[in-house]
Amino acid sequence: MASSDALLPISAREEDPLLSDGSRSDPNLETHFRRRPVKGLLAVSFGLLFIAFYVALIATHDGSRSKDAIIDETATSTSRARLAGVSEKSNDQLWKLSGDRNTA
Amino acid sequence: AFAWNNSMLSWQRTAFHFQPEQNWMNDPNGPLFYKGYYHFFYQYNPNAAVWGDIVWGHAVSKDLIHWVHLPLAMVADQWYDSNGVWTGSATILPDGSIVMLYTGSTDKSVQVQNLAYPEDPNDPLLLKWVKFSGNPVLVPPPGILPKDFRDPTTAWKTSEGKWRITIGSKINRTGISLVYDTTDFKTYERLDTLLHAVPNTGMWECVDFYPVSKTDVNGLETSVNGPDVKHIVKASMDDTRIDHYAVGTYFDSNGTWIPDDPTIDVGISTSLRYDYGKFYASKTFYDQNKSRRILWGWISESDSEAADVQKGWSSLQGIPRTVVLDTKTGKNLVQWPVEEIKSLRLSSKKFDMEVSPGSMIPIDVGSAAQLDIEAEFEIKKESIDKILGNASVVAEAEEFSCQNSGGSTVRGALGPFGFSVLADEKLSEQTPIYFYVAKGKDSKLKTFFCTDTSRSSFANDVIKPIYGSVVPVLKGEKLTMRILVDHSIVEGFGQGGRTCITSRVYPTKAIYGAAKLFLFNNAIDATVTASFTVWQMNSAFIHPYSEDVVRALSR
Repeated sequence: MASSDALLPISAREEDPLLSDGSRSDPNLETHFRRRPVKGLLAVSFGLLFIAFYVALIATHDGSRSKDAIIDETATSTSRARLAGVSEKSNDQLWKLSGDRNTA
Repeated sequence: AFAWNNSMLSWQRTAFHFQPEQNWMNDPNGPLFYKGYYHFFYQYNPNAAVWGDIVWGHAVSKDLIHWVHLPLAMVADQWYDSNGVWTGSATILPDGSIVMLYTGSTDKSVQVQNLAYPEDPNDPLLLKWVKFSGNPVLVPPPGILPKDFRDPTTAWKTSEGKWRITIGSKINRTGISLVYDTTDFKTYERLDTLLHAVPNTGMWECVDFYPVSKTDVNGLETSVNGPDVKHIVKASMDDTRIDHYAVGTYFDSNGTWIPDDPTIDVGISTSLRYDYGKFYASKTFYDQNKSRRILWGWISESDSEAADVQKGWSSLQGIPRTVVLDTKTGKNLVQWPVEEIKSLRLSSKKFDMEVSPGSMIPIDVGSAAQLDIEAEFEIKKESIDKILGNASVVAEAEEFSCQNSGGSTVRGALGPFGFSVLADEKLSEQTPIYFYVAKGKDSKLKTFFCTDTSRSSFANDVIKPIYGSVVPVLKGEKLTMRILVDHSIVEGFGQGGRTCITSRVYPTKAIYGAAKLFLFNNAIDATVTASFTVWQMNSAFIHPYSEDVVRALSR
């Protein structure tokens, strides 16, 4: 599972290239300074956005949920074929129901 | 899930079994012979390697082996089949014209029956099909649920000159087969009687009904009846996904059928099966070209949907089989790969060897991924006499079963012995196909034909059962088996096809040049002699559609 901090520096890294693009020698230093508070604001809001997004991600798709939880949920779910009104067409239901790979 | 790589998955595609170029396939539909071509239609999902969006795929061949894919025959373009163009059957009328009856899943998911026919009867490829403007021609009758009414059969003539069909269904837990008469395939009259009904078997899908001769080895046209004829009722059990059949007698007067042996009636667990492995939704057709009845069977996957999506396809069809009544026992069918499969045989090697107890012998045939093996086994008489005369040898025949007796590694007095296919050198992966001879309480011997897939693959997202059943062996008969190996499918035919087992295997090491063949004898006491021939098998080069391929086929 991707670690959450892997997501954060991207926005920071996007900032770095701009900073390292020789803008220090920029004659419109003043505009540059005026831009800095805006940029800082952007970075903070980006960061907050990512944190919110990531929290939402964890809340809805927790990959570490135990297999049983997945099995429990889907074991009772009906497959496409059964819902449509024909016999089961997939093995996956078998495993989720029996939990044993070797039984047909 | 197992970390499948492309090399392993690519190897799984077969060389001479029918499969679409990609995506999902299931039931065989409307098979027929017409103007020089064998036609095969099938349930197909053009969009994915899982079931859904079902339409009719189509292919033709001159020999049931070398197929050419054709454009889709029917798609879900009407309200009465918008949720799927499902399984159906063809009937060839006396004037040579064709009618096709098929199940449509309507826009409200009700299962109705529809009529279709070729747009151009002069086109031997039957490329275009017309759906009758008055469809649906049949809707679920009172008492039948909207999703319990599917898969009409080929029609047969009644003594009154009408056409008659049967359609599987259920009432509560009783599996039934409804009967309809028609004169024009557009309007139907439902008979008050059922062809047959068996309690506690659940929904009957893909019902098939056909005559077999008690005396002749040829197939019979569907309308044939008479004193030397028996009728087969076959149904696919929706609950267990197993095809069962029974031999019985049909009464034209009231459209009913009764089994010869009610203890093995259609669908009960002890009833006869075409195949004790993976073989479902099977359907026969009468091949008027060679006076034989041909059986098609859908061979689904034993791996996961995720693996199917990764490899981009799912399911095979078995090699078409001739099917006749076993005229020696009169109680079961025998199936055999169509003769045309021999056209794929390349080099061959013959072997005669004595195999002592506890032996595993590598058979040098080069790569063993595409093989046709025909073998005869004989247990030395003194070994048998010794066993039968030895009261300390446990009578186990009544308890033994392929599924529950431990597979090919459990040693008995007189078995198991046979071949291990798709085995790597270290035997870390292998698929034994074998006989097991057990002594019964009556001191008679009982023979079982089994396939053990439990060690066929390291992959953990594959179902690896042990398949098989008892196989009738008559006095004086040697034990014979035939095995078709074709990458991820292995078809076994015991005793001339009295007992058949189709398996799907997905080895991870025993693939390409690492796939080997072994002969083994795991018996404790018995010495076995084995005489067998092994052919390397060519590919059938199943072709995508193109005008010049079809022209080449015509030549």
